[in-house]
Amino acid sequence: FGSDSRSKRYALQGSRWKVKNLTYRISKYPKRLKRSDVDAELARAFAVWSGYTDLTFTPKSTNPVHIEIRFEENEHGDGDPFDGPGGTLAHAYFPVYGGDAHFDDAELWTIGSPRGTNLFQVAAHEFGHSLGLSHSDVRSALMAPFYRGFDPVFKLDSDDIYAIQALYGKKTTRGASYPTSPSTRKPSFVPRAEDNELCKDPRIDTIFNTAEGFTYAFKGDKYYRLTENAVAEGYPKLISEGWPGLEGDIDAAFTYKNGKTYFFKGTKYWRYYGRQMDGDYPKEISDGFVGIPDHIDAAMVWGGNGKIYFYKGTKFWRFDPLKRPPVKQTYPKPISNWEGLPNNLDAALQYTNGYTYFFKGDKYYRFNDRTFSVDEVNPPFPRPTAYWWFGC
Amino acid sequence: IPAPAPVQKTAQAEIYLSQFGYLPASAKNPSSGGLLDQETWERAIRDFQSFAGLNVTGELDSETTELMSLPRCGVRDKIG
Repeated sequence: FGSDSRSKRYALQGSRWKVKNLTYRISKYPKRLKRSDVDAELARAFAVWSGYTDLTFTPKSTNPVHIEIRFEENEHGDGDPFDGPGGTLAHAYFPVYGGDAHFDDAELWTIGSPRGTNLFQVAAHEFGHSLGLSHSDVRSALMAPFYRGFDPVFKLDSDDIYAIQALYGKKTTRGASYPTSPSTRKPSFVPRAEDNELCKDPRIDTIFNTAEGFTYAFKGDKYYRLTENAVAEGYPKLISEGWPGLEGDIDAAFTYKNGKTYFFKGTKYWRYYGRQMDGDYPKEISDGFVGIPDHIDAAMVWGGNGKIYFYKGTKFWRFDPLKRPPVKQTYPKPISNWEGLPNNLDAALQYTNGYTYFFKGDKYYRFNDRTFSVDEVNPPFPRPTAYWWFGC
Repeated sequence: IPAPAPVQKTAQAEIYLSQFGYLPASAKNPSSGGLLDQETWERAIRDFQSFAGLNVTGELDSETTELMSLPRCGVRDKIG
């Protein structure tokens, strides 16, 4: 840093990994969260950094690994004891000191909720240290030292991006990463339109993320994996091959924080864990989702509160699996409550960049969770889905 | 998380400033009698206020003690 009049910016500790394909292991889990939820959230936290570099992070269940992750309380063997709820939330070691990350398990770690302390945000910060970043004095930066509360629309600050790319260079590879918001997506290659059915007719049946952070669009009996610029090469593929036992012409789909993906069609629904059917499906929607109608248009898990929203015609329902009944008497409500959204939607998605997107016909809308209305930006929404999502 | 109680005493502030790299580590244990001259103390506070984007007064004012009590990362802000 320069004099007091220095510009604010990131700081590098001085060490970094000499390799880019890093491994990690969660050797001690938190008391109050499900392991599968923690696995998914920490994978997302690592993906924050692999989205802007060629770093890759592979989870392992045995040592040796580059980065070991532990949830501990009080003194835990490194001479830097935790201090109970509040105060210090976590700490991590720079690469030269091993890169491990420790989280204070006296904290109430939460996922997708304004309560407690958001695991994803704190983990993404600590992994910045594990990669060689020090604290930034840019208050909006992820690498600022203070926890700033749950941010449903998380985006990496440019200061963080400059910092990590100063250490590991810009991203040159494609594939699963922490994508930027589609509003900044630019197709880095344009598939020949005749190869990509979605360019001719961009209307989709549904779109959803998997627990691993991949994004898929369904249309008829086929599915497409989406990268941050376009449709991934080698698609479409058959839904029945991707998710054995699943039918085509799906109405809606979402992945819940338990890491399981739910598919809806007509009066039925299926549950999958990864690509495997997770039990005896299909079942009746009225069985597993009491209060939700059949033949829905769209569904998603909203980042604002972690609850599940279903859309049909001019109405929407909110489903909270943790409540009885899961759908309050006050539902359905008019979709017009979601200011700027049309009725009769095709699909809805909370994208891995934290934004919420709605699709109808050949257009899509980006929803601003803070103003609770369609984002007012230039170029305005709705925007052509084919260009911004499918690389046409 | 219980509402953070602002850091009241200079001793706690001393521990905080040495824990996060603004004061020499010896200050972390004030009972060790590591005396601090005023200039070192004030510079440490100014450094923290500047890093945290506060008004740089060099005094342990309420805004500063309030920020010191917020949940944060345990890694030092100033590394050797």
